[in-house]
Amino acid sequence: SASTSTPAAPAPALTQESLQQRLQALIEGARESWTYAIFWQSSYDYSATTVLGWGDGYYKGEEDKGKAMSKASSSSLAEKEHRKKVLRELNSMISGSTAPADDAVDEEVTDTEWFFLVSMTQSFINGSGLPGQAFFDSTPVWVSGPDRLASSMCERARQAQVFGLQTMVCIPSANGVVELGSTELITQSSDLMNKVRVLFNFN
Amino acid sequence: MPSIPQARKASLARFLEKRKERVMNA
Repeated sequence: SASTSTPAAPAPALTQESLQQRLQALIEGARESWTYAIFWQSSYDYSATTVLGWGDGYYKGEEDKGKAMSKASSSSLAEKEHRKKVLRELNSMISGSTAPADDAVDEEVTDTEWFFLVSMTQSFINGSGLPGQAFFDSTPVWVSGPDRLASSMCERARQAQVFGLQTMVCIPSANGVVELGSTELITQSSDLMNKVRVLFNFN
Repeated sequence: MPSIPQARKASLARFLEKRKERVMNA
């Protein structure tokens, strides 16, 4: 049960700044090693269909950077160059500069970094995907293990497995869904779900 | 990769900045 002796105080208004702080607090304060956290925010499109779109995300990365790089190196040379090119373009767009990018931008883009970046372009309608399913059913979805991710009905979960993630979790809140992913095998924890309920209990 | 909507630029800018820090500290 998520009940505690004292009810959680209402959280402050939802802003991207406060979202970022909550996602960071969730990951940095967890016992488990999560690679990233994303908040998928609910809204309605012109036909009153519920859409979950990018709210904000916090990327921590893998504990073992060497492991991440060795995984990234399994991608083809063409894929590596494509990622670098996209990152350079995104960097130019953000910095507003056409000057050559610094060395950091040209560093190899790992699989989980790429998965996180691509996530910014995604959305889920009518209960689709793991985030949509969690929101639609108001029930957390916890998928742990490469085999379970690979055999998921959700394309995003299958993609996650290809990019080296072993655990993907979607926990619904009032205004959306908190998704966490890890390259480690992490078993279900009520502690994490309670933290999400407290941190993302905004109106 | 499709273009990133304006609303997501803050997330992207933060990701790129933190990535730069990670690479520098590696």
